[in-house]
Order: sequence, then structure tokens, then C-alpha cells
Amino acid sequence: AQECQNLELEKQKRMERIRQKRAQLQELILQQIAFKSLVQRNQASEASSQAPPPPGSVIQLPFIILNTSVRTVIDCSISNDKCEYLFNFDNTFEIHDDIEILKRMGMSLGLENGKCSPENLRVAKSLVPKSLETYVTGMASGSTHTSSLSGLCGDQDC
Amino acid sequence: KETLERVEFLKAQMAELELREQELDSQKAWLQQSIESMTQDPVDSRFKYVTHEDICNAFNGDTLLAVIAPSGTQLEVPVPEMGQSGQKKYQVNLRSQSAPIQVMLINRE
Amino acid sequence: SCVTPNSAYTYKFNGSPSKELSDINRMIRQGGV
Repeated sequence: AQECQNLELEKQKRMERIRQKRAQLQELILQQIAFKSLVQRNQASEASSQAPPPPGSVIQLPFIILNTSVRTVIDCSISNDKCEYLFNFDNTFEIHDDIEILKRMGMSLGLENGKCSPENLRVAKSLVPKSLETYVTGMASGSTHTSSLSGLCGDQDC
Repeated sequence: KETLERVEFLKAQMAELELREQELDSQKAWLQQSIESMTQDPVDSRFKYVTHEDICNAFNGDTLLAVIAPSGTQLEVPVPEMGQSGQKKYQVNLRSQSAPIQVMLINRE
Repeated sequence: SCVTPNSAYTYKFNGSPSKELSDINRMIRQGGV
């Protein structure tokens, strides 16, 4: 009985670890798809415009964005060597990394919120290796990653 | 007898979960490597940019500061405290040990 | 230069997961609670 109890505990821990690793894997899949979509979009736009965009009009990845209301007063201090910046805001702000921007641009094809059209799902699958396509299909339908575990465990407490 | 059967059942489950976890670990490692190689790839990295328009469209009318900083640059956000004027002060400081940080103000105008 | 107060949230470029930024945003949204 003691061994049974220990195994139950160990199983719960392992399942929680698998759940977290699956979420991390899905986040990496989103990153891969978003990066590849961005590269394809930029390649297509340069091909159609026959020229790269003017250097001052684009921002290379990686970057982060600090965004705040247009009414916010921002006080900025910069060290001489530009290695230190101090920003004071008189209102709240947000910070987002480039992955979040790509998601908002639609580069992750709606996979992040389970709103992926069949055509986008086809494109998304083409951007990952075959072994990861099942994850993409799961993300596209918005299924939570625990459901796939229940199939594995086969009892109620999944 | 029932407990013994349960122990056998759980052991079988643990074996399957262990395989699943190993599979996840290898897929995660592969993906990390793939994303890393994309950032190193000279052709891909040439097209890894967003336009100012892209960024403005992602935020509805906010003031935007784009920060491009060397790897390892530390960003700190102290927990906001009430200032003398009774208004909360929100602060961000950036510190790079290796190279200058670029900050660009972006807004639609 | 700035002295880091012990109750500061930090993020490292190319070193921290996006979740750290979400934590900062949640803390700011909740007024530093």
C-alpha cells in the first residue's frame, strides 16, 4: 500500500512536469512558426517591391517594446556611454518581447489562441517537422495539452 | 490483491510517462537548436525584421519605445512606490555590460 | 548609476523567458501589489 501511495505521488509529479514541458514545447513551436512566417512575409514583400525596405523603417529582431498610454509623461536619463537608461513614467506601462509582437501581427497564424483557419493550419504544419505536426493540430483546435495525457493514463484523475 | 494490481498498473503508467517525458525533452532540445540556427542563418536573419507600421498596428495608439540591446542586458522594474506628490512612480532601468543600448521612440505620427 | 532595490523584477535580454515580462506587466497592472 505504501508503494502504491508513493507511485501515485510520483505519477502526479511526473504528469505535472510533462504538462509544463509540453507548454514550453508549444511555446517554442509558436516561436519557430512565427519566425518562419515573418521571414517568408518579408521575402515576399521585398520580391514584390523589388527592393529592401529603407533601413530606418525597420527594426531587427530581437527587441522589446515598452508601451504606455499616449498621455504618459516619460522622463529618460541616459548614461554617456548609452549603456544605462533610466525611465520614469507617471503612469503604468507594459513590456513585450518580439515574440508577442509577432503574435499580434498574426505571424503565429492564430495557433496561440486556438483560432487557426484550415489554410493557416496547412501553412503552420509546413513550417515544422512531421514529428511535431500533432502538436500544431492540437494547438490549432485549442485543445488543452492535458487532454492528450488522459489518453495515456486512462483513469479518472487525469 | 487489488492494491498489488494497482501497483502493477501504476508501474506500467510510469514507464509510459517516462517515455513521453524523454520524447518531450528531445523535441524541445531539437526545436531550441532549430530556432538558434535560424537566428544564425545569414539568409533568414536578413529577413528577420518588423516595420514600424507592424509595431504601431500591434498597439492601438500607445507611445512605444523599442529597445534593442545586447544579449545579457539587464532590465529592472522596481515595485512602484508612492512619490511625494502622492502619485505612483513607475520606473524601468536598463543596464548593459557590453555595448550601447538603442532606444527608439515610435508612434504613428 | 542605479542601485538595484531588493524588491525589483528583472529580465535579461536573450536570457529570460517571456513569462518574466508577463509577471512584470501583471505587477504593474496591479499597482505594485
